[in-house]
Amino acid sequence: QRSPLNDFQVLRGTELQHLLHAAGSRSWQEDVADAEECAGRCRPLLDCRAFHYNVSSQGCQLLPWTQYSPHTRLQRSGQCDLFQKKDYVRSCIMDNGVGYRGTLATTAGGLPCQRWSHKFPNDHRYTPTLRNGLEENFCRNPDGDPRGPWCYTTDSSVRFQSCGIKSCREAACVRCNGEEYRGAVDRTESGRECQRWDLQHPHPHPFEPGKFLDKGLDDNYCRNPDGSERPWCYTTDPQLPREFCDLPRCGSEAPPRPEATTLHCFRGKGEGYRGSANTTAAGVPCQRWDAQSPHRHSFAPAKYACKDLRENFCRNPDGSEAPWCFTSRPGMRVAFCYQIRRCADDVRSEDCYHGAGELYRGSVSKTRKGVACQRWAAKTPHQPQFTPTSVPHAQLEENFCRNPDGDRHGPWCYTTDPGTPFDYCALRRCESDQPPSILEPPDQVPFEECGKRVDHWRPHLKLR
Amino acid sequence: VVGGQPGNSPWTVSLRNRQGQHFCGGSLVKEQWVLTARQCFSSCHAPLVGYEVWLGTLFHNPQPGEPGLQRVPVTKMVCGPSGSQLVLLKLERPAALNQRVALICLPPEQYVVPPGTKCEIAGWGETKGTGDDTVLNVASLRVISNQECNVKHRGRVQESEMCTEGPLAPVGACEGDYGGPLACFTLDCWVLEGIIIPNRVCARPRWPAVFTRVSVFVDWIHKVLRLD
Repeated sequence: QRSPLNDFQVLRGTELQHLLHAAGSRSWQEDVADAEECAGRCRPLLDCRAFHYNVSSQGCQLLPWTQYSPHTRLQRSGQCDLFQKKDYVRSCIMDNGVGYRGTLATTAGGLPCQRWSHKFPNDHRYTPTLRNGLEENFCRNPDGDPRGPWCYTTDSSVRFQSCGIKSCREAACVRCNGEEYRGAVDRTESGRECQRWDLQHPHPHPFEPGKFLDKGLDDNYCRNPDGSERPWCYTTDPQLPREFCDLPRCGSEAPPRPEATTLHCFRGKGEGYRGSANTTAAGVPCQRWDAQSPHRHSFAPAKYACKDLRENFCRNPDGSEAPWCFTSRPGMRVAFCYQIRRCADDVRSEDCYHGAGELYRGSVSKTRKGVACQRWAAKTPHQPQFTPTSVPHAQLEENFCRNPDGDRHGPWCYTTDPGTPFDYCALRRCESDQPPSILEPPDQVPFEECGKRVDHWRPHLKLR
Repeated sequence: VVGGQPGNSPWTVSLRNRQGQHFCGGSLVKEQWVLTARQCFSSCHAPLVGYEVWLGTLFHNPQPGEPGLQRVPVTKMVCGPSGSQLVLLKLERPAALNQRVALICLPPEQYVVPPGTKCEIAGWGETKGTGDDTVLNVASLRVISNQECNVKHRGRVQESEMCTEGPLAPVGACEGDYGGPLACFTLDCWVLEGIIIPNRVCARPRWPAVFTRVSVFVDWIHKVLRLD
């Protein structure tokens, strides 16, 4: 149950403009139900190489060109997605490449290709048509040569030569368990075609590309979004939901960069944690990774060689939120090891301040995350409430860290990151400076109306 | 929550990841803002697409369409001052307040909860078999001074943290509760005095539990809301 969209690569929120054709020169077809129907219309047409799909009007516009055609350019678009036929935009070949319609025009030996419409310097019997795609002087495979696309050359002493275009399988290799694999193989190891990630048929699934932006769930290419042992895909075979793909492993596995691994704390999701914590946050001992009891699992150390699944140490082999393990308690299959401390991810502080830093007059001008500070006198990206004129005593110079509002947590600045109005600076409290203790007798507590709740428990709530 | 009882805590929210799984608690401090623990997120700039806050339900796995359930996407995360172990989450839209969803008060700046104050924690986290895993559990704990707490914790508890006593029976927060509230009843109001953060073990009998002291960071909370 393959979808016609399987022949297309999508660029979300993108419009293809042709500089020599007015935007409206190609008509829109509004009577389509969805992008799949558009693909169904475009796919059999030899002069349809791509189409726009308008996500709000649900109309589609068939196009005879792609982003690699002359006089075209890609443009961000709020309404359109651009679907292009894979054969025209992929830079690798499937099988022997008879379907290749890319624009490579030099041979593996570096010789320029002769235009197919020319009979000189090398005479031949091919005549370019829409069907055989013998366009310009692009590498093509009109005779099904097992070595893939080739061309006649402009060198009369070399009649023709292969272009050496890699197969999609060889063009990208798998490192570790393939979480980062972004190749263009769309077949499984048994040769079944993959289902698109942005479709829910024939197999519904949770991996919506828009929700997993970091997993590269493009079109129907093999990917590994869930920490499986290697890239896989859902298949177009209704009888087989998902299957691994047969992809080459990269050469020698370079060990993880030393700075990416941590022993006593974890950074980010803890994928680089290599410490020896071996209990869960609840104190339950972890199960050994090379054991299958009390919990059977598929994380065999040998299949995750680069994840260091030694003994029963907390690890994160599948991109979860934090290091975790299977537990030794039968009733609790897995648990996180949140008791492992997070590594501080602040940049190194470059200066120090006294008290709350109200008198700090240094020139540090970046936040603790390393983001450059906004100038106090600037109005973008953030409209400041504190300006050099509104609080002259604070000496708000340039974009230096200051503390114009007496913030107890130290000097801060507005940031140049549009998403972060303000942040504290790459500064630390001077060693000799101890903050006043707050553990004094509590003072009075003025409250608003919050903090109220219905306190009596209604047993019927247990009944759905 | 270990050693708790099914209960009601309308300011306690459930943080849900992209697969819709509960992974941490949080406290509704403004209609559009939830305070939770830094530990729950991989970084201050983690992509938030697909993360949601669920409010208005007592059930760990509420059915779609359950009356009162509110599912609000998280659009922004602001990390607290260094050492606070806190994160503020901004919601895509304000939560609708009703009998099942309420705000919790913030304490005055630098307020120190008197030892002996009755407080409670709430969450959908690990119960270690002591409670009902399918609903929100609430447990009562009593505040002790940092001085007393540091006896057992050998001076490691900071002033920006606070402690509750370790009862004889195992009672306390555990995995899945992090980010949730330590709410204390003061002057006829529930006040968010502490945030549940990971301790070395859960609910260890006779062992004081450590929380982030919210009153130390109330000024930061107000500033984030004001400058947003």
